[in-house]
Amino acid sequence: FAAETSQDNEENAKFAEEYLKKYYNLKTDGVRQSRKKTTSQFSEKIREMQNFFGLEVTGSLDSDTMEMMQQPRCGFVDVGEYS
Amino acid sequence: IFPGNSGWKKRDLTYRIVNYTPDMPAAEVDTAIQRAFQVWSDVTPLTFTRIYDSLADIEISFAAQVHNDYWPFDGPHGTLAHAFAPSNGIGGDAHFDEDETWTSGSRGYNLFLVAAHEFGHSLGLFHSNDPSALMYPTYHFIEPSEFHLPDDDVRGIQSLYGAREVPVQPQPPSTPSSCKPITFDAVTTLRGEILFFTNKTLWRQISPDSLAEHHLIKSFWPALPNHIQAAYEYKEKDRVIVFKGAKYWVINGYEITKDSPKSIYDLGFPRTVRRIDAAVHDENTDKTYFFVDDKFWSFDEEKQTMDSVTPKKIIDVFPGVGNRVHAVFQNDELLYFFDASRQYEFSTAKKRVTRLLKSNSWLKC
Repeated sequence: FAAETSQDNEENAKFAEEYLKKYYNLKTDGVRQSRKKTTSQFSEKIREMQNFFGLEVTGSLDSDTMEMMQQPRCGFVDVGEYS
Repeated sequence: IFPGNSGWKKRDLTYRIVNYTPDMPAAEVDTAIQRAFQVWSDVTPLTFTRIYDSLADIEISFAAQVHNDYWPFDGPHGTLAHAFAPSNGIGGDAHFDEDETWTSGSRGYNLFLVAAHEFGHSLGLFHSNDPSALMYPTYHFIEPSEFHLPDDDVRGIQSLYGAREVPVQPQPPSTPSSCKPITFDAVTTLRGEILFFTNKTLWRQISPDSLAEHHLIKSFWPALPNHIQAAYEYKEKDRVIVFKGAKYWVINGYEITKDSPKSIYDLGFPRTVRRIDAAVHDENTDKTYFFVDDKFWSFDEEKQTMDSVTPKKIIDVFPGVGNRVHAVFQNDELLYFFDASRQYEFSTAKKRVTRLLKSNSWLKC
């Protein structure tokens, strides 16, 4: 996503990153990765989440996707390995 | 289900309530937990016995933020609870976020509903992407007295443990008197008749002065599920549309169309909507109204699209009929709204309730 995001987009992106780490095994293990790689992983995980919830698969943080992320929910992962 | 985890080897499991939330009386927590286990024992050979003084298979506790596992809670809302797949140690345990407001009702998060979901994980179920399923990840309030385990969850749990050998003894099919207080799941007209749906049956009012007949839903339409949630007639196209969960069935005349069921999201609902509480086509405005929780959507049948001015609050347009609608139908230009046990006659011309009736008044009561 574009670096020059407004404040609330920045917050949405941060919220979404936490969400995807919790429920879709997004890895941001602290190792500095190229922005390009991080962005593509981020979009890939958004696509995975949109696909799970039957949303339009855009890979971007549209309002429907944000609204679904803000729903109260179970703390269990939705996809991916369970350890 | 969890890859590589075929659930508990034993069928008789124990649970222990390690601590309580201050939000609810302890007795209500006990009842919510016991009923949440019953959701699963009703459809499998599993039994759940509560123990008090030693480690149980399923340890149930309330905690906030960081609590002796790798998944800290996050304060109010967001993550409500989590549970662990069957295994020794922490396996099967269920943790509820104490920063949430827990309740036996609808104000706050209903402990019975969340616990029933979490115990699905404790028994080996993963999340489902069927919006009608209990194992769908997001929370959605359903009146606990109306809760029935959706088919998707029944299939999942029975793939692990099989069906319950001794079927739960169904109540003797006593034909309930049509004059007892009755809560309808849905009401619709159909070619001049009025159909009142409740659980697995329907009352059929063929004409204003005939006695209502009582039938099993499946004796009319075997393909329809029981416990439907909404229904309405669209006379222009001689069809009745029936809703359950995130699906709907179209009845043309008396036949269910081949392409039923369809998805409610095809009608334009957002994915956050997971069921319709009630529906009616209003001949006065030529709009179809869908009622969901405390809001309603308006649908244009000709254009087959939702009107952009909705959703709106029910109380803003239908004052006096309450915050939540169980069922609704139209008769002689008046709308009849049903909540748990009352019926409100509403005039869209006068924009107000014109009569308060008993819910079973149409059944000659």
